[in-house]
Amino acid sequence: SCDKRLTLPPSEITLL
Amino acid sequence: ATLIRVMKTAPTLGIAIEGGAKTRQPLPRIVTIQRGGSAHNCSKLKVGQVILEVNGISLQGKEHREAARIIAEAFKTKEKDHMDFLVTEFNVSL
Repeated sequence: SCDKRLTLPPSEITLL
Repeated sequence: ATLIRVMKTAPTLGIAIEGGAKTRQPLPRIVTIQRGGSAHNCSKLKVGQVILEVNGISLQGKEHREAARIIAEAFKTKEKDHMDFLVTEFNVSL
């Protein structure tokens, strides 16, 4: 699952 | 996991979150806590905590914007003067 996570895009950041 | 109650003591919640389904960070993680916000005033939420649920609504499988909307609406609603966060210190491996 480590490889899979590395291929996933980084997430955006939202201020709430 | 830990249940944390955040009272709405300031006009803003004052947290920044990163993560959501289909990203490297599968659940929203707190990356910033703003001074003077309700989260800072409550002093129980910490940077690095992963948010599992908000007011009983699971964020698992929710994409970033959906999760952010759920948190924002829970803060905006006038029905409650607080919000309940279920958080964990660790990344839940999904």
